Amino acid sequence: MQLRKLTMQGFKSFADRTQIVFEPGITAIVGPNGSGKSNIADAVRWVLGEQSVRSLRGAHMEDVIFAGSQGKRALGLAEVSLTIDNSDGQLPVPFTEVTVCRRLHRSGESEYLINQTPCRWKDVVDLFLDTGVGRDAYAIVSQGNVEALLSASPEERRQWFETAA
Amino acid sequence: MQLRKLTMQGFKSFADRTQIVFEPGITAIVGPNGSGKSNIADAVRWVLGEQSVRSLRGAHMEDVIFAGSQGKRALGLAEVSLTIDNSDGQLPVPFTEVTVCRRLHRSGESEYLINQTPCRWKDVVDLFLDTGVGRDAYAIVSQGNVEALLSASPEERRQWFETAA
Amino acid sequence: TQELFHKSFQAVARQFAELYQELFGGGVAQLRLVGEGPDLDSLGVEVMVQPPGKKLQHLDLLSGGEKALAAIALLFAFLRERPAPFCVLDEIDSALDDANVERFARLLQSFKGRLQLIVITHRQGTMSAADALYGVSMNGEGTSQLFSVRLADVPA
Amino acid sequence: TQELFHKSFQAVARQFAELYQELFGGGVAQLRLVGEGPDLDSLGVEVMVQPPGKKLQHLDLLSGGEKALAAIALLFAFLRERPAPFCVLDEIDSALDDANVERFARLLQSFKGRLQLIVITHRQGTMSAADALYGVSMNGEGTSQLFSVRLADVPA
Ligand SMILES: Nc1ncnc2c1ncn2[C@@H]1O[C@H](COP(=O)(O)OP(=O)(O)OP(=O)(O)O)[C@@H](O)[C@H]1O
Ligand SMILES: Nc1ncnc2c1ncn2[C@@H]1O[C@H](COP(=O)(O)OP(=O)(O)OP(=O)(O)O)[C@@H](O)[C@H]1O
Ligand SMILES: [Mg+2]
Ligand SMILES: [Mg+2]
Repeated sequence: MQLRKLTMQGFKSFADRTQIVFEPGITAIVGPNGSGKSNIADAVRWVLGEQSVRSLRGAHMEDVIFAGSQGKRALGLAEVSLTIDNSDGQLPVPFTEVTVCRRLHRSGESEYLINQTPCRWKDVVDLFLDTGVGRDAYAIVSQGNVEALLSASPEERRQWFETAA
Repeated sequence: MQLRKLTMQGFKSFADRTQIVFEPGITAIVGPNGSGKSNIADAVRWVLGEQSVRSLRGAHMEDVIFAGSQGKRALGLAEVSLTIDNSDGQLPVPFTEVTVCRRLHRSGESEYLINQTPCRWKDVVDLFLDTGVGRDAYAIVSQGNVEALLSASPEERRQWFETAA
Repeated sequence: TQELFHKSFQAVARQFAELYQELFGGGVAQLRLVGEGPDLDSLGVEVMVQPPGKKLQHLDLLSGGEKALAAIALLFAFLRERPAPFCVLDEIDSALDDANVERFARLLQSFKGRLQLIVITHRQGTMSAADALYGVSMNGEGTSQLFSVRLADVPA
Repeated sequence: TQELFHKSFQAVARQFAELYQELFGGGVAQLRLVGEGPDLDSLGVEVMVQPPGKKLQHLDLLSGGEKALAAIALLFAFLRERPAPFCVLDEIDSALDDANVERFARLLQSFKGRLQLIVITHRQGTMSAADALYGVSMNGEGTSQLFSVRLADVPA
């Protein structure tokens, strides 16, 4: 399984359709403070099914929809798609390329799609269940959170082992 | 009021007597991770009368006494002195130079001295009361704490204004 | 002391708005009193900031560096209004990008003369603002030692 | 699953000890199971580390950079034992000094074939370890835009 590309539109500060292509090795994301780097990490967390508003740094889920800036009006829809190369068959679907898409309308209505086919939230979570990138895994370390691995309680640490087992 | 010098001995990782002379302008302290920079900030906080073990990053007050390393045995005493130029008379004592000293023995016995004269903890705290460097002022910002100024509760923020008034 | 409180609040709020604009090169920052009043205990202080080009934001939505820089503006607004003789700052620049480190270094220099600043840092931009530089290192015995670095030796 | 748990615990503990020594150039790191057992729910995992030249420490006494580096060793110990296909790391190098940033960059490179790494950073040392570099900036309208930076353009 390899990440191919991430497409964001109306997600946080990415008002316009923006695409990032990932390399097989190390992709570095750089830029000034407040330019939108952590919003990219949030987009990856969100498209994989994240439900906790806190871990997306907002107060309500609607906070992920572009809220407007001095030069642009607020939008009514946030959409993120993640395209994955599945030629090794790690994801339990009969496709060599899988695109997961998540949308949220300002009305509160949310949509999930796997390869353009509407599905439920649970289908997206199940898709990634045994891959180690599920919602609560250590595969996404948010800004300022690296030391949380050390300062977790002994019980919490034990639980990582259980998911790792 | 200007800081002249800080002397540490047996305080945290400063086993040997170490002195740092301060300039009137900006003094920068640099060095590798774990070399002892934040311990210097802790020494300043401690000599001014800090009583909270948490804000000195320890579990017990004895954690400020040099606990030994691979090359040196643990010591039984931590001592920090801060020498201040008081030629402007801001500190309410009749001296142009004031040295505050604090000691802690492993037995738990602690000592305070102002210009070599033993005194109580309260005398040290009273000395700095209206200068803005008292224990809970914003004059010492610990590592990782800068955002605490913003994330404090509205009531906590009001209290800064009261001390500032 | 209510009189004094409100006077000091207004002064710090003005300084905060000014320093924020200086550090961010624009934008808006406000301190607002919330609560019924007039009893001081029932009052709280709200912080609202708007980075240049953006809308007024809830503090949580700010980025790591934007929060750190706004906190620095608030800290120095206090230091302007109620000067402490010295200030110890331990790596408050770690979330800043290189351009903001330069702005922070300029802010430090503008406060020279008002108070003594003792700044712990790993960032070159901050080091080059210093009048004196001390290096700390671990010696072979696992204990800390201090040495003074001549400013001429710092890599540009 | 108790069998599996203990096997996975031993493997991660071994990797943690190894990676810690690699990152710190020495020292000791241990994971220990605490609690009565054998029921998994009654068990917890303790972390003990000893930076080179120092005594075994309580985690609280470690410095900011020592904690971050130890946490990175633990994270990559997990990633070695239970490889995830990719990992997103948001400024986990901000507390590190320049020498430790270099060690971190070498660690990233040693993980290259195992998984995809997406690393958000302000540090030069980490940038130079990358195969591809994306720059993000705010455009005149106050929205984010992305551009790909040719690696040849990164200042050495
Ligand atoms: N009582 C003590 N006796 C001996 N060593 C101690 C004591 N208390 C703390 N230390 C040591 O001091 C070190 C931490 O020092 P400090 O936090 O000042 O580092 P630092 O220079 O600020 O590093 P960083 O750049 O990572 O923040 C720890 O490694 C710890 O072992
Ligand atoms: N829903 C939204 N609509 C518009 N802008 C948003 C929205 N949510 C967040 N933002 C903007 O995104 C910016 C923060 O972006 P982000 O946290 O990604 O910055 P960053 O590049 O990680 O910066 P740093 O280097 O300081 O960590 C904030 O200034 C905020 O205004
Ligand atoms: Mg960020
Ligand atoms: Mg430190």
